[in-house]
Amino acid sequence: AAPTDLVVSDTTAANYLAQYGYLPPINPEKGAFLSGDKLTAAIEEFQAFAGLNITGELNEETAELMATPRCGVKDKVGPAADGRSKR
Amino acid sequence: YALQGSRWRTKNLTYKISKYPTGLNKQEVEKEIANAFSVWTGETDLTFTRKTGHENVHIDIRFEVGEHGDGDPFDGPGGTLAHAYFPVYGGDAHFDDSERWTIRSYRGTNLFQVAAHEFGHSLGLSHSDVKSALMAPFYRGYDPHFTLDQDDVSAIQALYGTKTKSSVPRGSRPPPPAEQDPELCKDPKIDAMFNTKDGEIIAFKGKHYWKLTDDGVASGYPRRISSTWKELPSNIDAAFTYRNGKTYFFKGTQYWRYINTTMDGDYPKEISDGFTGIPDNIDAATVWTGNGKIYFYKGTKFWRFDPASKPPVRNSYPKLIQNWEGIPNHINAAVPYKGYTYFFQDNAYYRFNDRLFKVDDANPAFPRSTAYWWFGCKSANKGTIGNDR
Repeated sequence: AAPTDLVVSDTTAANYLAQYGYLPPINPEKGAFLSGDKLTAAIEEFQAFAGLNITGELNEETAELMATPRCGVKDKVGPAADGRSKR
Repeated sequence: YALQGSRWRTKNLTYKISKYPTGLNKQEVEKEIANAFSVWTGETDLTFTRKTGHENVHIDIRFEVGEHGDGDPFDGPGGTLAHAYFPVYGGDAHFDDSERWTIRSYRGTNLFQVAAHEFGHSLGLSHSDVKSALMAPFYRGYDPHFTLDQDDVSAIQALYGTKTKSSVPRGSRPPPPAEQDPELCKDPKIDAMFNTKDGEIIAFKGKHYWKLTDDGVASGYPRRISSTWKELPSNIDAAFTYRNGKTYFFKGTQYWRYINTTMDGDYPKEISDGFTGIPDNIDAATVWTGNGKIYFYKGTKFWRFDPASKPPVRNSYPKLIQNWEGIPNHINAAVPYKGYTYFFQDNAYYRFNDRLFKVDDANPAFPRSTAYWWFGCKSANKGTIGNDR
């Protein structure tokens, strides 16, 4: 079980979200700046996908789910990433 | 569900376990892996044959730790449990051998469930946002009563078709090309649209119905509604298939329930009895992709129906359709399709973005022509339909 009182930093969350396709890959060498808006939008997308309340905040339930064991394949992948249907 | 975009051209696939986990008996692993593949053969004509030795196979299976040569290293216990490659990328499946893989135990990580999930990727499925689906990304613990969710069934059958009773001839035929139908191209306004239990999409108009493909209308249509759904009348108001696999049709004050094309009991019944709180003569109904609840639409209003709640329709309903930003009043039909909910009115349709809770931004913008985008009418308008709404 995921630990209680989980605290997830923005950096950890950003890395998680990038790993699973909600953010573009983060290049540690370039130290690209990630705006708060983009992180919030990515968190919202993750929360929507996972069926959580969509708050845009790294709340406890979001942090808990990010700590849950999971598959390593991205959630948003291929042509389905921005819309599954051309219709 | 979501389809990655690639699939195997053959339904007869081979696999090999090139590297076994360190903590389990080999024979037990082979049995669990075979069981995991069987999850997918149960709903399709896919077959999986285990190979040994140095033969090339479709799906190579390995248990590895850390960096293992594909640039996607494992991370020790917890976190990432496994990953797999879609058919276009080879289909192989890798499992993190630092996990404590177990069989039929609440301890550790259940090998069968994770393997079945990964093989879904090997076959071309992406992650699902249905929490109860096998293809949801999170491991929720050992489930001794595991079964595939309807979402998973729909997904795999969208790629490989349904399971046939008789043996399939060698070599699969390509799907018939999408066609366009003169009646629908001339007047694309429909009565209702719904998904069948098997994941097919059906449009009802007057006495007839059409099966739709990804690009237009399937060949051999239209057919008479009554020839397929015995005792179902024409000019249906609305229809949907719920997650119990049953399809509900509505007309006037009445509704009918079918399992596939067989009436499921003594129908018609009154909407007021079976769907208390929902009005008669509705415009459209659908199971909304946003939350899996049933929504009914009539005129300027909508109702939310939750069979699990008492009452199933809360006092706060009806509410105004204008809450669905961008969706017009007096719609004709609504249907979930590939993760979105689509709303149809007259000759046009709208795609709804569940996350933003408004009509999706796209190019061309919505509303778009139903005739062009849904019925394959090549001479119809490809762009955004007028501004009269």
